[in-house]
Amino acid sequence: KETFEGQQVLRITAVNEAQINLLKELSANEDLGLDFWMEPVDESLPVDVRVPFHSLQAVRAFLGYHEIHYEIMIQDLQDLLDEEQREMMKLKAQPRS
Amino acid sequence: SDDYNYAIYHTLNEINSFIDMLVQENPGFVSKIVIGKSYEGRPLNVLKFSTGANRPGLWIDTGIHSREWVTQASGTWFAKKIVTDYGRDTELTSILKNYDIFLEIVTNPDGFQFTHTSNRMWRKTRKPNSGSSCIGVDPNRNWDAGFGGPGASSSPCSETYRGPYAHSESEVKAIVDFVKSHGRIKAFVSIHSYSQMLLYPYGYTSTPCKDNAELHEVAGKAITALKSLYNTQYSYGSIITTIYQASGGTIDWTYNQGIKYSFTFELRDTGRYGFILPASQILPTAQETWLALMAIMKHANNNPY
Repeated sequence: KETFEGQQVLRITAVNEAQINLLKELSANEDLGLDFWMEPVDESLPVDVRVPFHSLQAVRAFLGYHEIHYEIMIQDLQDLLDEEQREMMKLKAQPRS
Repeated sequence: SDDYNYAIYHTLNEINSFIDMLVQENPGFVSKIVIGKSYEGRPLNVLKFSTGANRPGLWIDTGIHSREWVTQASGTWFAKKIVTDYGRDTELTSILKNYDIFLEIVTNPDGFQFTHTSNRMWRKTRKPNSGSSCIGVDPNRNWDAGFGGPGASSSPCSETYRGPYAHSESEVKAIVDFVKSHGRIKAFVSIHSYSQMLLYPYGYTSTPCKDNAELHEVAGKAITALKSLYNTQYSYGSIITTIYQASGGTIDWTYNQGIKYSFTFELRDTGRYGFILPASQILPTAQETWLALMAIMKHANNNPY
């Protein structure tokens, strides 16, 4: 089972087409293992990307260097998935009224 | 099915058991059609809600991207809603007097099973790609509508890999064959998440579709109905103008088959949880989406073609 400890989902806000193009370059780099939940398309739309732990440093450096604004949408993906699983188990265990 | 817990996420087996239960409870109204098999051999189950023979049809599918769990959960709730409201809600009863409703809840069962067992983030189908170690095709890039154009990837390792050829995926081909053999599907709604949008063709070209004005009007009515419940904000428009260029998309193909009322939903949220929407939001999401679906089906019912 694939787990996602330390993985983060970043919400990136591009301010112009140049930054969108830089993000498209990033998405083309398959070594980083990025999973774009919302693709870089246009500065009017946010870009959401799931970043494997091993690429976090590089991606943050890239965004910092190019002064591309981002926020952390999900701090640790595995924590959220663990919560989802707990919820499923807990609510299944509850007898239906 | 009254005791089924619609407010939590369920496994593939639980959803398939629900489907069989609903059929059992509603003989003569609800039936199950197996339109094909997934790559790994799982049945592609479609619920049919019918009150008479030889009716034109309205199609709804959820879960074509397997990790979008709120869509399969919403589809389950829609199924129960149809059964509960038929004979009570005058609009739905009128719709079902003139149309059959077809609902495919788990449109990508292999991927969905994989999200429960191995990788919660899985989106695509699970068919291996010859010559590559990467698995799966994006089933929303595999349709014969602008197939292979910009807005899909030719790399099997990409999340938007279009596949080796149009309709290469059995999960897609099964729907293609069903729509063609039925021949009288009049509305087609494919439900995704997330980003809260209601979209209509085209995605593969910036040329407006010939019914652009009407579809824009219907989408506006639908999201107004949706918003009336919990004030959830949606944007709407054609795929290419609202999100991005996407080739080989489902509703571009259905529209080009002559199914005028072709829409795609992107459900909650706007970007707090993304695909990991808390189960507490399943019911409000399904309830508000149903109002939009009813607006679309009502328009189709009032504007036969």
